[in-house]
Amino acid sequence: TISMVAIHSDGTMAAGTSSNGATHKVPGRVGDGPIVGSGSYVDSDIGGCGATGDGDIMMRFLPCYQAVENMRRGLSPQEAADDAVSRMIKRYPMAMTGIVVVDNKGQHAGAGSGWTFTYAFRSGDMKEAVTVTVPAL
Amino acid sequence: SMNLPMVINTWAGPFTAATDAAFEVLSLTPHNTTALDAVQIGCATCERNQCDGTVGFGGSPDENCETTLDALIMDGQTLRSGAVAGLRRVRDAIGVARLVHDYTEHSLLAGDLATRFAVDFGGFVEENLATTESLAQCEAWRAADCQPNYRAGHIVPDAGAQCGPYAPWKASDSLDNAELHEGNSFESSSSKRSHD
Repeated sequence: TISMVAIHSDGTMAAGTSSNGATHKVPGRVGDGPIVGSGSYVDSDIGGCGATGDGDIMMRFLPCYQAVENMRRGLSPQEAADDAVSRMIKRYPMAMTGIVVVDNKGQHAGAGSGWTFTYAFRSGDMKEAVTVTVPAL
Repeated sequence: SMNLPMVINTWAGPFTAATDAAFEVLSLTPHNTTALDAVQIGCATCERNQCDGTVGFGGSPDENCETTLDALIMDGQTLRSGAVAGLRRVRDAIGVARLVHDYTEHSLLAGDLATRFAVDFGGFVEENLATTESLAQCEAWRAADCQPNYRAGHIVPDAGAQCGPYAPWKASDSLDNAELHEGNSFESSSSKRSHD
């Protein structure tokens, strides 16, 4: 799954997700990718979020909606991401999750569980994308 | 004062081609490109490149060996969104999601009727989303008695050991041959688990 957040130089934001889902799924199964607040979520007043992982679990927690709302309540991107992931692994300790969170000023963080999650970003005058590795919670 | 524009996305490696594609349109043509455009271009890049096999055509085949696609796009200014789920036979899933966003009041179209919308309204071309690799992946799974398997609950035959077709277990069914599959083989072995 790719889940992406973009911030225009004018401050407007958008988010999106694209996935072919889980391998060997039951035909008809839909994952978290197209679910607003699960695959991704964005509010230009606050920030945005993208997610990947065990979609059948993650879509029950709307982790991206949770992360953006966490930032609305004053949490930093890292605190917001950690909280959203912690809510999932509290109930599903084995869940593989990864979310990337960015506020509307470009401050970003990631959190994940069950694997070593990575994310990429590029901003300002950077010449190429930079990768960030996120230790599992 | 802020380090903008900015693009950020899940994963690294082949996914950075999507990061760069989205960033460059925002950076090089800011007056002609929106954040929504950048996200669409970034995700479409991954769909075309198939990234690590979890995006786009030719990956993650279902039990019947078919690849279907899910995509979502959301505008942070309006909080409008468009999405497709279980999209069949159309490669550009994020493009169809953008059409849902731009030209309907809905949030999510699914399955064959999402395909019909893409073809009739957007002029998208229907094509087989399977590849030699995805078909081989599916055949290997079948050769391994369809293991691991997402089926769960009391079903016959035992999805923990056999391929289907499956049906709910009934009291009148025989209890011989370990036909009850109460667990989920994906949960029992994280190394075999798939993901979105």
